Amino acid sequence: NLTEKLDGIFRKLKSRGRLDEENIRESLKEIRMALLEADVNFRVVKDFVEDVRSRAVGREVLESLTPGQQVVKIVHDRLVELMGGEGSQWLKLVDRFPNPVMLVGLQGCGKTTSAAKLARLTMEQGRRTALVSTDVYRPAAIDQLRVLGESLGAGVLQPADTEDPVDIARRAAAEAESLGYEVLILDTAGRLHVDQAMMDELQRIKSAINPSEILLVADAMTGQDAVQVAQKFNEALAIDGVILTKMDGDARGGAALSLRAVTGKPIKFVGVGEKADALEVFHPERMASRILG
Amino acid sequence: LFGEKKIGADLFEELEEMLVTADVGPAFAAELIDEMKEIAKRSELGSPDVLRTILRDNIRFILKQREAPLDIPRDGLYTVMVVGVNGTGKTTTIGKIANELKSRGHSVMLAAADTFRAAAIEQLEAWGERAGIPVIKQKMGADPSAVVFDALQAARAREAGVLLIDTAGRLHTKVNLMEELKKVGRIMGREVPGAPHEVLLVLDATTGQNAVNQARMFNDAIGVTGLVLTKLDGTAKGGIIIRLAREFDIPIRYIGIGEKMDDLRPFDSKEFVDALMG
Ligand SMILES: Nc1nc2c(ncn2[C@@H]2O[C@H](COP(=O)(O)OP(=O)(O)OP(=O)(O)O)[C@@H](O)[C@H]2O)c(=O)[nH]1
Ligand SMILES: Nc1nc2c(ncn2[C@@H]2O[C@H](COP(=O)(O)OP(=O)(O)OP(=O)(O)O)[C@@H](O)[C@H]2O)c(=O)[nH]1
Ligand SMILES: [Mg+2]
Ligand SMILES: [Mg+2]
Repeated sequence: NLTEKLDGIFRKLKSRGRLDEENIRESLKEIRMALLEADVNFRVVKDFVEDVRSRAVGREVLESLTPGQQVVKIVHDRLVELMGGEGSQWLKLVDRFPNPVMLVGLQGCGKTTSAAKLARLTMEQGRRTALVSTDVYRPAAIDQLRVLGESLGAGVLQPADTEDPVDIARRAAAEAESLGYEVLILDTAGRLHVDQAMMDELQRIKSAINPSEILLVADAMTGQDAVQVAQKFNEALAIDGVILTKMDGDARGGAALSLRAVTGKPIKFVGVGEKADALEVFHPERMASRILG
Repeated sequence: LFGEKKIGADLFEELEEMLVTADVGPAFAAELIDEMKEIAKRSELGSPDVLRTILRDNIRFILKQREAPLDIPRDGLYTVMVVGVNGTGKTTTIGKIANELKSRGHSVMLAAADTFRAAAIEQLEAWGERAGIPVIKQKMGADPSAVVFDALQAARAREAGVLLIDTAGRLHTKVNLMEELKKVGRIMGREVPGAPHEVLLVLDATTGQNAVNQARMFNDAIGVTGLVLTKLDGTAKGGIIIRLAREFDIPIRYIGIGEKMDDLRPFDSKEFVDALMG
């Protein structure tokens, strides 16, 4: 593992009880490799390693740690700091009902499944919750959300006589309000961040319903492209946070750092399975350890 | 001489960044760059263009060896099991392939063996309807092996030429789900000698290094005989496929370039490298 590799590096050097430019150079190369292997974006890694270098140089090695452990600790702590910190860790729900919560993201990342998981969460808090799908493109997408919603006992709104996602959203919001729902979770169709027409559609949905929360749903196994995706979605919508899905796999999840670095927005939840109860709050320390492998 | 050396360092950094951001993987990228550095030293090549061409040809060579379209015999029943982790595009890809094979004169049938996920059967049925291709299904919650068994009987009875089997997305780390897949494979082999004739692993081009784990574990579990790389219409370059081409002797059958029926292309190594390196 990384600590062992770094210990090996330091054993070969004259360890002086203090970290300096010379003795951490090899370590920083190893750290860079580890982060790239974990799918953290190339540029994000560059900035991060430089940041770690400036923090590590001149640092005393604590008595209780080997120099390798000391460097890993600096890296780990910095990762936790970057991915944790300020930014609400929960949904921003207000007293204006319904609170529209909009889920967006690339194709297949887990939006529809996550919509149901969020509904279960808010219902657990005693908030009457409805779901609506604005995905008129994918075959059986609306059925998928309806089946999930019904098995939860959540309201499922399906405005009739319209095939326009913006119209569906607007009418569902009005219906949710008249029916007294506290939370309305909107599932949207998967789309490419470079599909201008589809990104415009999201902006029009946003203008129509004024969401309390917009969450970017992203797959934990996403590679270098996470940066482009996050940037475009955030520029178009000013997202409030991220749901990182499929964390029950063995992807290192470096995309988490890239997403945070590019948008400045917190990862609020992680998906850890296919069932409705498989949603957890994000833990930066666990994520940091996972990324470092 | 000094000037040329300086160009070298910047060029190699630039090429490394290009490879890594294409998801080729840092170790493999470093290896490719080291090879370039060796060549540059030995032959004293100063031109960035020549080095770029050498890299392009090198990658093309690796990929060309995995260029092999599905070769489906015109007699007998050919069975294709489609597998992969959640959300990669299996069901959509089946719709596209089914349509393409039908347009080439094959008689095609589909099996809805994802009996787990909400509306999975309905989704495949919609694709079947669009292409005018029959779909064999049971209820949600049925045993996938039972659906596949039924589908094989139906395919033989109707003398279908190709049967495409949609399976539920599953993470390669879930032992019980991988066991379920193995069971489906065994049932198929017992019913139809040689089945599954093709096990197609569908990979998402936006996936990073985890694709290597996926390929390894699916291959270890059931033996993968073909790859499909989807969502190449996005900005992800899918460079992980180069690593897979080198580490596994598995042909790359198709790429997915969109969500519509026609958004399928046979894998072409030249087009792929051109898209990767610009
Ligand atoms: N293992 C696991 N699977 C998940 C998780 N979240 C979603 N999935 C699965 O991922 C696949 C895709 O999920 P969907 O909810 O359909 O994804 P989507 O983003 O709505 O897809 P599109 O609407 O087509 O863009 C399904 O098989 C889900 O069951 C998760 O946290 N863990
Ligand atoms: N842009 C793009 N989207 C694609 C492509 N292939 C599939 N998709 C989309 O990806 C999403 C997931 O596709 P599915 O076919 O449901 O994926 P799956 O692997 O069957 O998913 P599960 O069965 O839930 O594991 C859908 O929104 C598809 O339209 C592609 O080549 N390009
Ligand atoms: Mg969906
Ligand atoms: Mg499917």
